[in-house]
Amino acid sequence: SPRVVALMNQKGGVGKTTTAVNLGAALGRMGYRVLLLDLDPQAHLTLYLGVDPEELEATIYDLLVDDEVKAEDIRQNIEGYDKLDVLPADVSLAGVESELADKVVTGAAQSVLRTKVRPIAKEYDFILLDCPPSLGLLTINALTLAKEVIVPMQAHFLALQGMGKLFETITMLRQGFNPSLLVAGIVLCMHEGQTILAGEVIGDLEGFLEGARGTDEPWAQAKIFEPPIRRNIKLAESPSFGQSIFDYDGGCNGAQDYMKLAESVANHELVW
Amino acid sequence: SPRVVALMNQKGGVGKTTTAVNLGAALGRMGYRVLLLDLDPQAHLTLYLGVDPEELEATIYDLLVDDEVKAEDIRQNIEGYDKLDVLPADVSLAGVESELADKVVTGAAQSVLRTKVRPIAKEYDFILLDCPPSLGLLTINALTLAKEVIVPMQAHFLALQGMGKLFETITMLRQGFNPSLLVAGIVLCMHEGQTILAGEVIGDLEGFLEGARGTDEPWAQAKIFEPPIRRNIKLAESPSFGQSIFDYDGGCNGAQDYMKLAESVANHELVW
Ligand SMILES: Nc1ncnc2c1ncn2[C@@H]1O[C@H](COP(=O)(O)OP(=O)(O)OP(=O)(O)O)[C@@H](O)[C@H]1O
Ligand SMILES: Nc1ncnc2c1ncn2[C@@H]1O[C@H](COP(=O)(O)OP(=O)(O)OP(=O)(O)O)[C@@H](O)[C@H]1O
Ligand SMILES: [Mg+2]
Ligand SMILES: [Mg+2]
Repeated sequence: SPRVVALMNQKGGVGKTTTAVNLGAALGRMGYRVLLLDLDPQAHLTLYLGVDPEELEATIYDLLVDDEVKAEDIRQNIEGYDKLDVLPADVSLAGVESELADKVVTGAAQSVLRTKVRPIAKEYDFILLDCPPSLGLLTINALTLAKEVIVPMQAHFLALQGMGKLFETITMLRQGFNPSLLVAGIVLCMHEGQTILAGEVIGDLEGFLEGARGTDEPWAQAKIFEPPIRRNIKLAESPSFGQSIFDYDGGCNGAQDYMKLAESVANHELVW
Repeated sequence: SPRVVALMNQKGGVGKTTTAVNLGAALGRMGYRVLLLDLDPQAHLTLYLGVDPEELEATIYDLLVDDEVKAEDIRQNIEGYDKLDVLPADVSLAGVESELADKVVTGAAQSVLRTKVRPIAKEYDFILLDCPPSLGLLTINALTLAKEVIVPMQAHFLALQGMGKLFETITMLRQGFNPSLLVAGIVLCMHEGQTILAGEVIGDLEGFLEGARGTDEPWAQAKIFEPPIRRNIKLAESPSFGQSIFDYDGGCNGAQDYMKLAESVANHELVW
């Protein structure tokens, strides 16, 4: 059965979408069968891969609010890979919280994505979930479906502040909807390794993770994945061509970093 | 009466908080009386200015949900300025949407901030509102209180995608809660002017804004403010010291850019 990984961080603009697309594409190039889910009403993952949300008849919004709609009805195939598919989003996804409000108390609103993705999950080796910059219902649906969490972040002070709340949310999910949810690790994005700030933030993170080793915290097996993803303007250019970094400029730093990251992620098997 | 400016963009990590703090501090150094509001449950503006949200007895959350709490009860003064105050946030602000859900249909939920800030507004020349990366109730409260909107953004492809939705939201606010709301302009943040991507994005933006000149669109008077704020690691370091860029490193590019931006903003008076 597939590894199901949520790319989550309520801090905005840290590299969640860029990591979901390019880690996914790298795993695809390694021969894994990959499904990407766009759970952000901004539909940036969908746009990044060159899919026009306005031309789609149905998206993840319909999957979540319409009992008749199945995952395979909305699935889009990305050309050039053995099996790289996406469940696309569009702006109407912003309305899902109010649409499902009366189903929150029973837990149906939080687990609808898990129910809808389960029938196609076994076709894949990796399922990556791109989350919006919030801890609302869409992120909760991702954490209910996911088996593991990867946290994209920048080695900046403000980004570090939210980690406590992020880990607290994961602990709460384990109490209710998803008792086996684990944190796989942290991916450093837009990394400027030579700065003092980066060194300090990484020191803080490593100290925190080392302190949890051997405990039963959900992040006891988490690590900072190597390599960090260096800041590289090609990664900001590739979405405007609707291409992953590999199709846009396969030789650049961004492509090298994400390919190595994919190998690290593939090799970091968590123990439940 | 004060200029009331919302720093908003639903795209995450574009420089909203960094701009609210440092534009505010620059206006303060120019002698203006400035009030900053932190409307993000991440409480990043509060943290940036060295205020610890966990030590506060009451924050903007209490202002919004408790009829007894007044703005002056939660106001914090920032030392070193004639008059630079902040209405701080804390994580409990994330609960405000559900707390006020039954007041949405009447419009009370969307206008509570305007009601609560009105009594102290006349003490200030500028009131800056830092918004979270979403178009939910907190941002709507900001747009109901504000007279003008400044959009911090990066000159990146993904950031450009959300402008349509952002402007659509402003148009909708004008139909209901705030008929005189206008877009003052765009601030380019973390700017890397030498990249082709930046040139293309700026070209798109300028074309769009020039096309609206003379129309009755809310962005007919909007411009791209000069100068762009250059990428500068000191701007990412200063929050870890709880200081604005001027107190942290007054001679750096970041301090120069924000001081010049403050002059541009102060001189760009909209006509209603
Ligand atoms: N390594 C990198 N080097 C340069 N630019 C990058 C890099 N990674 C991402 N970017 C750019 O930085 C911006 C933020 O990245 P991205 O949109 O992936 O973050 P996000 O966490 O998904 O944002 P949001 O919180 O809005 O969903 C984008 O414009 C993206 O193109
Ligand atoms: N000009 C700049 N140069 C370098 N780093 C910057 C600059 N402006 C902001 N930053 C850093 O980039 C990150 C994003 O900025 P900031 O937090 O202000 O964005 P935001 O739009 O408020 O994010 P959110 O959507 O999460 O509220 C922060 O870590 C900040 O320190
Ligand atoms: Mg994203
Ligand atoms: Mg912010």
